[in-house]
Amino acid sequence: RPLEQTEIADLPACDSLSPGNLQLVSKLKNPSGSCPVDVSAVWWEIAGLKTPCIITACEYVVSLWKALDTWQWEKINSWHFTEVPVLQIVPVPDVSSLVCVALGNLEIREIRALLYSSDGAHEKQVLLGSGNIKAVLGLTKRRLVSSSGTLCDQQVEVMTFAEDGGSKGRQLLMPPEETILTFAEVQGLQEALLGTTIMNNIVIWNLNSGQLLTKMHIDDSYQASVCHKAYSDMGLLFVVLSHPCAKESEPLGSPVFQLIAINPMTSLSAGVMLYCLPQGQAGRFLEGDVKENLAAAVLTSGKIAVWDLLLGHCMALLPPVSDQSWSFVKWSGTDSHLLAGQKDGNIFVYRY
Amino acid sequence: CNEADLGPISLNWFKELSSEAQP
Repeated sequence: RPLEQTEIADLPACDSLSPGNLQLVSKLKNPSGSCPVDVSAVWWEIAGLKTPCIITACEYVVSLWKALDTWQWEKINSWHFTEVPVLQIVPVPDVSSLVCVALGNLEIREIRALLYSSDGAHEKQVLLGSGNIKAVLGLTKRRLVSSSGTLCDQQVEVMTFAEDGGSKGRQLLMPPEETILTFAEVQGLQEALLGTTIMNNIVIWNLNSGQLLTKMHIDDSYQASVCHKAYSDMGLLFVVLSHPCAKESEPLGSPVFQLIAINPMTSLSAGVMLYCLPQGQAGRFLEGDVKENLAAAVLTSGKIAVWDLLLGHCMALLPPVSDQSWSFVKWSGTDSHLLAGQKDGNIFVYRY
Repeated sequence: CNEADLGPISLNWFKELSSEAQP
């Protein structure tokens, strides 16, 4: 077995108040040394078979890990970067054997597609875009949306992937007159794309026509809200936001996520649910991920909290393991696992 | 939330907004 492999770790200690529903199944020990920044679970074709894999990103190295039978991980490829560090992994749904990464310092300067085939014939990076990139998201149907430029010349572009990872086509969307912070697909409306802006507006595009359909202001109680999930139901648009700037002294507790309903016809919105920490728990949202009805967040306290968005309850609180605060968390795109990373490079895989 | 607070709702809001928006 290669040296760069993982071990099966003991279950981390959970206090009696927060056993939650998280069960540790595997630990991936990343020996790469540099600062870990992100993790993602993807499908990769290895020896002709689609295999669940984990992608880890450190500042200058992105690694591909293949699952072995015993919940251990074998590193099968690394992509190295020398000039610009990696900021985030950008998984693209409906695409296997390809992952995108955003590189930059404080802001994204480049987006690259990373490819590798187990025959070793196709290991490469493809530069997809460069410049002053503000936001990027992988979309269903092999697409990637990004916004770039300054306010005066902001460009919102959807790229479709060819099989070799290159660009098959590019389409421009009408830019709003304010900087876009995040994108989200709208479940239930395949051709709709949602964006949140720096002015606390939500914008909706028609991905077929490129039209900017509407701009809707949301409550100013929380600035710079980030959209993690959006779905259309019964004529309303439901949006799950996180509030990195929320104060911990809110009377209702500490809202980490919020579900709001918006009527796109009138632009009127109403709060549906606040997802707060249990009483006695402190912490603000640092970063997080939402998949289906589950939301996970790394908190300023160093813990990870998981909410069931339908029940509205915090379902699990995961304390730091070995006194190492959590630094990032992602739901697996290949199964119902939670991937949690620490600053020392360890990635823990939990079954929920 | 109270639907009355959000004004008249259309199940086809995406289609309607697409037909009204600038091409």
